[in-house]
Amino acid sequence: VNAQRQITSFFSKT
Amino acid sequence: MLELRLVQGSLLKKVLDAIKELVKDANFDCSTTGFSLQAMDSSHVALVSLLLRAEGFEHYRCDRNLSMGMNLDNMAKMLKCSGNDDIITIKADDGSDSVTFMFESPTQDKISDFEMKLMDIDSEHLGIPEAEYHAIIRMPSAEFAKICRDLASIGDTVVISVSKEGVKFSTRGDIGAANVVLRQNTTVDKPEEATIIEMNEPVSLTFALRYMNSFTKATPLSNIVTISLSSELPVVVEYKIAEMGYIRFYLAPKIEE
Repeated sequence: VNAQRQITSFFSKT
Repeated sequence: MLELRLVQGSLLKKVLDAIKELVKDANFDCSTTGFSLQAMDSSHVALVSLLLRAEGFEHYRCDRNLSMGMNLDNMAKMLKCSGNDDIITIKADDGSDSVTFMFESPTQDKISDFEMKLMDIDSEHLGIPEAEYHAIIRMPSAEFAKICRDLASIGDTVVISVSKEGVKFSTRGDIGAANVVLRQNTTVDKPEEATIIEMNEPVSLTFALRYMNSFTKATPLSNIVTISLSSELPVVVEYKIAEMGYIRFYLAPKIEE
């Protein structure tokens, strides 16, 4: 099963 | 005070068409650098980053940094009222809760202004670090749009694999499976028809086709699309906006669990 990751798990808040 | 005059007003309409399916409300940020936007889709799976550089405007006045929250559907409604050859000027006063779009016909015989209410939008700004990509594909944007559209009729996800053979787009669904392989091709009549595959390391990633298809709404902005891939990073799908800047779409991969 492929799970969708979120952008926020790669880039952090500035 | 903000006043941005864009001679090729149709560019702004194309920009809106490119992002309004992905993002509903967004803050447009205005600074001495240019007119920009960063926003995520409601699921936080994709991110769009837009830059229209100040130098690309015929007149660019931005006295202080300004962030204007806009509903993109409403903005698109207003921009649709401009003629295709119109000059568009975006105006706002400091502290104002509205923005004005002024449309001028090329012969100056029709001038209209449309005022739109601004909104307060809480948005997180993400830092996007510079990255080394395992592979970068530069290809005709219309070809990329066709591949995404074709594969979406078969499956929900696309596996993009880059190897020394070329780049492979694969999908699988209830009715069957599909693979499209592109090889590097630089023997073309026009440079925008070339497919160039730069590979530092083989890479294979899985993405939701729904988002890819949404990104291809930017196709009218550029003949060329650049796709940058690295394992463990979101893919970057970039459309350059001639002499002005870019739209970059970032999409988080799907991973096996």
